[in-house]
Amino acid sequence: MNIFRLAGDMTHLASVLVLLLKIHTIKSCAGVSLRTQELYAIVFATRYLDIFTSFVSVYNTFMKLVFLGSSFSIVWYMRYHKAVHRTYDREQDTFRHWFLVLPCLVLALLIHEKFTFLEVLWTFSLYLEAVAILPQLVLLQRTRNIDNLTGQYIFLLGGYRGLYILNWIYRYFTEPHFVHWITWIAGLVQTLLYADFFYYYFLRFIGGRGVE
Amino acid sequence: STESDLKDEL
Repeated sequence: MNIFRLAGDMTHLASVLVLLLKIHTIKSCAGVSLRTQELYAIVFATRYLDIFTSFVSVYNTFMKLVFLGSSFSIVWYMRYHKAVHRTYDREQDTFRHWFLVLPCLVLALLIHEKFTFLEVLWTFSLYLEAVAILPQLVLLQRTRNIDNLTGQYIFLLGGYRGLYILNWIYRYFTEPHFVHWITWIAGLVQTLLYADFFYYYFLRFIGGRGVE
Repeated sequence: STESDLKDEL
């Protein structure tokens, strides 16, 4: 564990807490894509299958439970909680996200580090996470401007994988034979998809107005 | 991969 990795996990945790804060306290999911949340629930469900078979550390297990619990409860809130569901923008959140799942599964079956059940699903979760933000970014462009909490949520979610890239660079230079092209390329694609969001998000700070 | 040195990552 290095500082970049810890910063990445804390940023990821912060993004989840900001979204839960928004949904749980003001009972609103305005501007949030349910489809991205559903994809993230699948990402964590397929990435943390080994949560019961291989124990790494209390921290690792705790964080996996937090990410699993929060992603599924956010989906539940947005689908079934009356007050929250009412604020969900169904008409605008129309990205065909199921069309992302199958290609990621096929790609994981073709390109992986080891051909085992756990490994293929783990690789699938990497590919799926790389594109999971697309429905949210499309919704963002349709929704005129978004509230600060949603903007902060997306900013933190995009930043966490960028910090992971710094962690991989650090590990590459400090650990012999630390080479994982699949993880690196998936992480890079994921972070690059946020590029224009980051651009407008920083403009907001300079301009001092909402995220247009 | 899960067995290798990435398994401690989230």
